[in-house]
Amino acid sequence: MFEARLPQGDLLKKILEAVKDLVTDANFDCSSTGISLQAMDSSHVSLVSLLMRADGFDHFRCDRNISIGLNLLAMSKVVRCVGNNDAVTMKADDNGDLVTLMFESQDGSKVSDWQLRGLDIDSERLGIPSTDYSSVVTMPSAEFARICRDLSVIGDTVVITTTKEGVTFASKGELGTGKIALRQSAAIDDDADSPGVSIELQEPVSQSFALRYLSFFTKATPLAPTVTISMSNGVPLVVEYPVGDMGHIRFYLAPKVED
Amino acid sequence: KGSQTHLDSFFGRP
Repeated sequence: MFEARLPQGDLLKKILEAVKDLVTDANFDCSSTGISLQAMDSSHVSLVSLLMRADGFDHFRCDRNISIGLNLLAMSKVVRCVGNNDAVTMKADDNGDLVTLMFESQDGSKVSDWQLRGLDIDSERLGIPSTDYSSVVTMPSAEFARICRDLSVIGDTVVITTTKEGVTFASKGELGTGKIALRQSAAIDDDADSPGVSIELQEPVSQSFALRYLSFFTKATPLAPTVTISMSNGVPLVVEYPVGDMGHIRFYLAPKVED
Repeated sequence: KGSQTHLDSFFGRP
């Protein structure tokens, strides 16, 4: 059997909000080390990769590896009922046909039980090569979300350029052009809620990406105050948000190239 | 504007 209890149920809620618009159905692959999920969007342009380590749960039991296939939209509707301080327990039988989600309020005064039908999803896992990225930008997640939203007014593609001085996001369209530059900056009083902008630069990068997908990724903003954007010329970028201190959610996006 | 590439061409099947 599989059973896992997550004291911070709102993490699961935020995860579902972050992926439900990008991926319809996905397998939660459960093993003794934790839960992982890997899924591409239907057009094979982006990929989401989630990791929740077993040690982040206050109870975790997985007798044998199982894949629990779920419709993420249906799951997100159920998980939206999780109260912010609720604990969530996920359970499944050994074949993953039926999945139970149980939400418990902090004082134990309310318990709700939900059952979802498991789906048989045929998905291949892609081998993601480990890459030493040329530029790694860490910045406030809310700022990244805002930049994606603001530049979408002008165009559908953003050129992200990193230099020693900072990072720029530029877009152009029929209406005109827009460019937002961020300089490296220190965090304000080491306040985790006001992170600065930092760039680890092996080599400058300039690469084009579809704003539509980046905007989907920013649905993960409530998960964490910071986001890390890793890039090398000519390969997919990675946008990573930590999931508490138990793992991460990574979004990969294939670049746009000159015709 | 450029053309969109796909992940299949970067990430191999294991």
